[in-house]
Amino acid sequence: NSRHPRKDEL
Amino acid sequence: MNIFRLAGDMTHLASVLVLLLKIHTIKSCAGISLKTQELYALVFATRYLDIFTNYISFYNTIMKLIFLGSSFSIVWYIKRHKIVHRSYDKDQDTFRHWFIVLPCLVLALLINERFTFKEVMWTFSLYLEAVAILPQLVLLQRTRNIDNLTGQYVFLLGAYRALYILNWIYRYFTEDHYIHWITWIAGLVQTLLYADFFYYYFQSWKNNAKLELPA
Repeated sequence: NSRHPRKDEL
Repeated sequence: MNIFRLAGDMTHLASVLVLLLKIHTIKSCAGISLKTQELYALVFATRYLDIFTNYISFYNTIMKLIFLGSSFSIVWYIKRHKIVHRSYDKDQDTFRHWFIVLPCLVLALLINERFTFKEVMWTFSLYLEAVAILPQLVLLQRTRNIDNLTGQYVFLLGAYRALYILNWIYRYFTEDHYIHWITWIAGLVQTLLYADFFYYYFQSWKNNAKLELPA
């Protein structure tokens, strides 16, 4: 979700 | 997704696969720090709490499952496998977990982006990952001899974080609002911890000598 872009990383 | 991050993820994947390969084929974990492996299992457990609630992409979910599965199976192998656990040198691998876990937990409670359980756990996993390699580096200093699979493991782990720094720089310049000091500082500290290991790794590789760390 766009709320936390940084959470798209491992 | 950019090339630095993909390369970083693949290098990270390679590091755990090299380790699993070593343990599975030669049925030995000599030179491997169980403490570091347990800390990495904790890193993934606290970082991927939202694996089933926050779907990012198929790739993201698969990689999280691989990292969770491999880190816990490495711990299982060293602790439980009837043959492998005999080669675990618990007298040398004496780094106390709590010296690492507690400061990271306190720091995560103090410095985070939102004071919620999941956010604090995620921040804790970032701080913990930065220092999780310490027991392994201490063990390497003590045992002094580094077999090349262990050397490759530590090298790949350091390379993965260095590639992630390039990824953060790339994203900073290509995406607006991409500013995450906590992630960047923890990642930088982690990479610097590997710096001296890299130095000796390249020295031994250049002189084609056995990798020796100074006492």
